[in-house]
Amino acid sequence: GKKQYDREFLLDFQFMPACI
Amino acid sequence: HPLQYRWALWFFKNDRSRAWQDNLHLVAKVNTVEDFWAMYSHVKLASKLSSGCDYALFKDGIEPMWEDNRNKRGGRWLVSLAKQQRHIELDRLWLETLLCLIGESFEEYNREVCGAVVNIRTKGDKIAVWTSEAENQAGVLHIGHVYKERLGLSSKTIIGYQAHADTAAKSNSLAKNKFVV
Repeated sequence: GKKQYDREFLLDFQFMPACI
Repeated sequence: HPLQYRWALWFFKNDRSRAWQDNLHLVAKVNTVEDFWAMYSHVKLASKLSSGCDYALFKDGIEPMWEDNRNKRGGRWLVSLAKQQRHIELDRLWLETLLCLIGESFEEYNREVCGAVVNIRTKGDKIAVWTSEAENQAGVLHIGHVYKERLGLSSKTIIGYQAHADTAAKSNSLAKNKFVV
C-alpha cells in the first residue's frame, strides 16, 4: 500500500536514538 | 518505517569559477523515516548556510535541474521569503516542505511531485516544490492548496506556480505565474 505519514507521526521520530 | 520513494538530498554551493553542475553535490539518499532524520540532523540548518547555497530533496533518479526529463515540462510552487524571515521562519518552512514530500501529503498527486529546493540568497530566500507537469492543472492546484495550508500561510498570502520553461526564458527570474493559490 501507499506509505503516507502525517507530520505528527514523522516528527515523533525526530529525536529518537538511532537503533544500532 | 519505509518511505514510498527513495529521496536524495543535494547541496549546491555557488562557486562562479566552476560550471553550475560542478557545484551540485549529492549528500545522501534515504528511504526510511529513521534515515531521513539521521540525515536531517547531520546537515546544517538551511538558515546557517551561506548566501548562494541551496538544498534540494528530490526523488531518486530525478536531478534537481530543469533539464531533467521529469522536470522539463514541469514547474514550481514558489514561496519567496522576506529577508527577516530567515531567522524566524525559514527552517520551519523548509522542514514542513520536507515532511510534505516524504510523508506523501499530496494524496493522488504525489506522483506529480519531483522534489523541493531552498535557495539561500541575500535579497531573500526562496523555497519551492517542483512538479513534473505544468499543464496538469488539477494536480498542480491540489498540490498548491495542500502545500499552502501545511505551511500555515494566511489566506492573504498568495503563492504562485511558474513553469520551468517560462522561468528559463527570463533572465531576471520573474516568470509569470501560471497558477496562484
